Amino acid sequence: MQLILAIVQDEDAGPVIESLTGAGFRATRINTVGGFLRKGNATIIAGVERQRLHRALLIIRDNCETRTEFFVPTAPGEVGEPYPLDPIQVQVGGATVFVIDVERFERL
Amino acid sequence: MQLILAIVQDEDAGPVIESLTGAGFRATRINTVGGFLRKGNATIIAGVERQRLHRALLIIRDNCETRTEFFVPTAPGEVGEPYPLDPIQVQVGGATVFVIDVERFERL
Amino acid sequence: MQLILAIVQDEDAGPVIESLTGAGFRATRINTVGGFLRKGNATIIAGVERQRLHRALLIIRDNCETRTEFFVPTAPGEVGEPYPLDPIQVQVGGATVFVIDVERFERL
Ligand SMILES: Nc1ncnc2c1ncn2[C@@H]1O[C@@H]2COP(=O)(O)O[C@H]3[C@@H](O)[C@H](n4cnc5c(N)ncnc54)O[C@@H]3COP(=O)(O)O[C@H]2[C@H]1O
Ligand SMILES: Nc1ncnc2c1ncn2[C@@H]1O[C@@H]2COP(=O)(O)O[C@H]3[C@@H](O)[C@H](n4cnc5c(N)ncnc54)O[C@@H]3COP(=O)(O)O[C@H]2[C@H]1O
Ligand SMILES: Nc1ncnc2c1ncn2[C@@H]1O[C@@H]2COP(=O)(O)O[C@H]3[C@@H](O)[C@H](n4cnc5c(N)ncnc54)O[C@@H]3COP(=O)(O)O[C@H]2[C@H]1O
Repeated sequence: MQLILAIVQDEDAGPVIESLTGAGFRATRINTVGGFLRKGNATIIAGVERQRLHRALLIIRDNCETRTEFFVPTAPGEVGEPYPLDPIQVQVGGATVFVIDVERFERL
Repeated sequence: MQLILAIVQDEDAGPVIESLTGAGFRATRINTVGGFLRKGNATIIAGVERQRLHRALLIIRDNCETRTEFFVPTAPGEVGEPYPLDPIQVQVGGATVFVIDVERFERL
Repeated sequence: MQLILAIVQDEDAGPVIESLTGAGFRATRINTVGGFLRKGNATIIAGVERQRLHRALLIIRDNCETRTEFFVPTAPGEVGEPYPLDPIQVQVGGATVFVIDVERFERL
């Protein structure tokens, strides 16, 4: 048994989960926040059997898109609030996926 | 040190956590959403020492109940909205538990 | 690749994340709830390369503070509501950190 933790963009979470459950996988959604852009995203946890891992990863990949977001860096102001600088483009990937080995799996 | 990730039904989360902390365990609650029924549930994370793992799993099992939920599948409509079909019964288990080995545990 | 799961106090989460991303680390924030005090806290997930783990842990440690919180135990009432007893002091640590080995890391 392996545990997939897939961090995906908010707009891709629904389609990923729908495709995973449609293929017989089980999944749980956590609403999370990206550390850099501070935008809401989603972390999907799915425990999958080793022989089905590859299929699950393909489903995740096929339902996620890479998008461009803008990050507005700020400079400290001499008086009052920090002021915004020119926004920079940031590439936000389809999915960032961690696969973790599960020592024990129980349905209690 | 092992990390328990236990996905439980929302109504069982409080009792599970109360019993775990009452027995001296530490736990953290994540409010999550089931991928299939899309109902709010809870994922409890509890780092436990190997020799206390069995006790923690018993506590989780004893505070969770299996329940029946209804899932309304839909069929595509010929005009307009997809229409609901007869609801089907779905068995939602007590707890789905993953036990993960922790390589390093720190209290900083 | 290793996965850090760091449970920190709500007020330290922002500074921890800002310092991690400022040092080039990637991080995702989960809003969680402490099992004992039932106060909102945060669980930060950060996948880091093995050789950068030590640096990441130092950043987490340096941005977290230990604080004192109060826990009000209750006694069962003879009539009506349980009644509160004298509050007890509880030490809430800087950070509780689990480091987990990642079997496979993918950017899809
Ligand atoms: N310290 C930094 N310096 C410069 N640029 C940075 C940066 N941290 C992130 N970025 C850039 O900003 C995008 C959004 O990051 P964010 O942290 O909001 O949202 C991230 C984060 O929530 C999560 N994530 C990615 N890698 C992670 C990791 N190793 N550990 C934990 N979470 C990760 O996946 C989301 C998308 O990440 P992705 O890499 O595709 O896209 C990232 C990356 O292109
Ligand atoms: N391997 C795994 N990885 C990640 N999370 C897991 C998991 N196994 C279970 N869960 C989590 O535990 C909840 C209860 O699952 P259970 O299997 O008892 O009860 C399930 C099961 O009886 C059924 N079900 C779930 N996925 C299905 C699917 N793909 N096809 C048919 N039935 C499904 O619907 C019930 C509710 O599912 P829901 O997804 O709303 O909620 C799930 C999900 O949040
Ligand atoms: N092994 C573990 N697994 C999962 N999550 C963990 C964990 N160890 C710590 N945490 C998380 O970190 C928070 C701070 O824990 P700490 O041990 O510093 O500070 C704790 C500790 O001093 C005390 N405490 C927690 N559980 C206790 C228990 N069962 N009996 C007595 N004191 C407890 O109350 C403070 C706040 O606890 P709270 O549960 O609200 O919040 C906890 C919990 O969310």
